[in-house]
Amino acid sequence: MNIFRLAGDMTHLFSVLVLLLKIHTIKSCAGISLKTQELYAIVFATRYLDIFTNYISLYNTIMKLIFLGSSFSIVWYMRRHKIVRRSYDKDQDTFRHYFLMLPCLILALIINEKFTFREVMWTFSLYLEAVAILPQLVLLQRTRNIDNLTGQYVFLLGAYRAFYILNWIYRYFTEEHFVHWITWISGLVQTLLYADFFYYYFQSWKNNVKLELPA
Amino acid sequence: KEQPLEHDEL
Repeated sequence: MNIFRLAGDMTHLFSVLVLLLKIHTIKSCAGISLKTQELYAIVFATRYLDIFTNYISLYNTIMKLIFLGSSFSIVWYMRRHKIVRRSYDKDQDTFRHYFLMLPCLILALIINEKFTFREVMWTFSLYLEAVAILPQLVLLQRTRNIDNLTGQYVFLLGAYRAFYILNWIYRYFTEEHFVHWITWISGLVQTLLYADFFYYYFQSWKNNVKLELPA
Repeated sequence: KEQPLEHDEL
């Protein structure tokens, strides 16, 4: 464990807490894409298959349980909770996210570290996570006024993977093992997808104006 | 450098 990875995990945890806070306290999911939340639930479900069979550390197991629990409960809130679901604008959240899953699965079957079920699932979860934010970014461009919590949520979600890239660089220079290039590339693509959001987020913060993404 | 034994990251 290094400071970059810890910062990444804490940023990721914080993004999830900000979202849960928004949904649980003000009982609203306005501006949040259910499709992205569903994709993230699938990302964690396919990545943490070995949560009970492959013990890494208490921290690792607890964080996996938090990410699994929070992502599925957010999906539950947005689908089932009688108040929260009313604030979900489904006619705006129209990204065909299932169409994202098939190319990721096919790519995982072709490009992976080891052709085993678990390894293919893990690779699938990496590719899927790289594109999981797309429905949310599309929704942000459609909903004009982005509220602060939603903007912070997306910002933190993007920032965590950027910290992971620093972690991979650090590990490359300090450990005899190396992190596989599949992880590097999908992490890089994921972070680059946030580039324009980061730009507008920084502009809105610098000029102290409401965050707006060009349509 | 050799391959990591397992996925130790989240």
